[in-house]
Amino acid sequence: NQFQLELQTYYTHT
Amino acid sequence: MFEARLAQGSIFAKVIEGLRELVTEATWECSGNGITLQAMDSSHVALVSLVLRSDGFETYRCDRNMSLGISLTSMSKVLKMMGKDDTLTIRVNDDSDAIVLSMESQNQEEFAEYELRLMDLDSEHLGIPDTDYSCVVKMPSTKFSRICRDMAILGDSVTICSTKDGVKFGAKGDVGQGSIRLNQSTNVDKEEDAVSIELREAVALTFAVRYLNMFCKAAPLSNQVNLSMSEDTPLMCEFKVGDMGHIRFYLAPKIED
Repeated sequence: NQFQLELQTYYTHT
Repeated sequence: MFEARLAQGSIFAKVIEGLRELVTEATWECSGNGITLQAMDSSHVALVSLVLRSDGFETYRCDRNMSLGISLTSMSKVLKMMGKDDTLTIRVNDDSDAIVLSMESQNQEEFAEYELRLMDLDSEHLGIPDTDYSCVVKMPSTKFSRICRDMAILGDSVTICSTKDGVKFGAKGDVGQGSIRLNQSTNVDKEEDAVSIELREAVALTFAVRYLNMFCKAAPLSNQVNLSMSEDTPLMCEFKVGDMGHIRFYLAPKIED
């Protein structure tokens, strides 16, 4: 099974 | 007032077609430098960033910075009414709550004008750092589209493995499994047909193929696509918009449960 991570895990809100 | 004119209006239509499946509405940021847009899909795993520089337009005027909330679904429908060789002018008058799209036929015998109401949208903005990717694959965008379409038949995910010699796309699912391997081109007549790989480190990353297929809606904009990858980092899938800008899609990789 593979989880799709959200982009917020990598990039920060500005 | 904001006004931008493109002799080849079809380029703008292709940009909208490239975006509208991933994001149905988005805020366009207009400034003296050009038009930019950043938007995430509703599940927050993919992001699109568009840049159209002002010098790529025939004429461009932006008296003050503007944020324009636009339904891409509606804009796409309006742009379908445009002739293939029409000139397109986009205009927002001061204190107006609408964007005006004017289309002029090449022989200047037909002139159409449509207004779309602007929307109030909450926009989130993510800071995307400049990344030194481990690997950049450049390949024909039609080939990338075909591979993503084919992989979707086999499974939900596609694994992209890149080494210095080539790149392999693989998928597996209930019906079976398959892979396509492309070797780096050694000798091509046309640069647009080439597969080239810049590699510092080999990568193997898995992505949801459904999103890759949505990104491929932007393939008609450009003969080549750039896939930039590093382990544990979102993929950057880039299509150039002539020499006036680009559409970059970012997609978070999948991880083993």
